[in-house]
Amino acid sequence: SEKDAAHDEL
Amino acid sequence: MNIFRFAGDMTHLISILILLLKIYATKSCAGISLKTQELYALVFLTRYLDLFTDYVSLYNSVMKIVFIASSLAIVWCMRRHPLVRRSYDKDLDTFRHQYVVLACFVLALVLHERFTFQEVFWAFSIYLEAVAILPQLVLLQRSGNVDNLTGQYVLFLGAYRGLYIINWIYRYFTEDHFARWIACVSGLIQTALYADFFYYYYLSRIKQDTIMRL
Repeated sequence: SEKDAAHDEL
Repeated sequence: MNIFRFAGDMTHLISILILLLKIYATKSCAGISLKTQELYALVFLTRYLDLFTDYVSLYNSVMKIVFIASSLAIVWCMRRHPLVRRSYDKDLDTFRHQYVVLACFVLALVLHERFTFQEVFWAFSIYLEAVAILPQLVLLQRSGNVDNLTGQYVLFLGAYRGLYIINWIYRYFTEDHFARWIACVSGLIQTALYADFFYYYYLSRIKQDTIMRL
């Protein structure tokens, strides 16, 4: 699952 | 992850693959700006510094590696490949991109989300991506002819930006904490640059067609 990292976009 | 962002990443990947295919198949890089490709390689290298520190998802990590590897491969081909480098329009690709790099870095030192090494370089990469296409647009205007592969390359890049804007609108309405002003504002500026190119590109195409028809 996607951790809501600071920048989850490429 | 939403469909707009996924489609955006795919069109971005396709644009890079078009370029790699063109260079590999024709062993020529005529009409391609090496400076734009160097700027893109720098964008990916400075944006994905968190590749080994923050794991978001397998997709995210794989795509980061693919983008870094493909952009470096293009730069390497244009600089080192004995056949390809001969067709590089060195005297046409004269945009002084070092000033753009400097301006983006200064802006990143002023405008960023958090004043940390990674965040400043992330903001730098966002600003740099917005203007990275400039040397390519200048080269296209100078060389006059937009061969269809390069035209398609810019077309897919424009589609990637457009889909990302839809992705931000979608996320803004569906997620409560979504606020990514730096990427949004810079992305809008970048898309405006592409819109300008398309206006110029299709206008010149129409002019060419009318001249052909006359």
